[in-house]
Amino acid sequence: QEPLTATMLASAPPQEQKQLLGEQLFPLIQVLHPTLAGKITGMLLEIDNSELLHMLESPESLHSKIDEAVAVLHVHQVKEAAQKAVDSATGVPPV
Amino acid sequence: VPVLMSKLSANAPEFYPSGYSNYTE
Repeated sequence: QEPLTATMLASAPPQEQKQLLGEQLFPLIQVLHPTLAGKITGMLLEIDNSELLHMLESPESLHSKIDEAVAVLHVHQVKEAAQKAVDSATGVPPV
Repeated sequence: VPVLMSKLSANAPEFYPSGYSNYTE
């Protein structure tokens, strides 16, 4: 895969730009988090394109953003588990 | 200059590259 440049990205239609960025990000994330790659990539793609391009050029900033996404996912899962525990204790049927 | 850090959401849809298959042979 050739590295994505700002020029290449700008020449693509807006809806394809996220696809191009995702195609570049996914393998980099998959190396670190094989089972969460799809989810983490999706979360990162909600960031604006200029910041994503910067992350593709800077492994440190990409790694820190991936760590942030994993932390957000962890907090989310803990909250969901807590909510389920409360629901089961109060007899609320799971969604 | 403060760098605006985009807020990540755990509810974001998953992304897989075109032609990606989740199933291992």
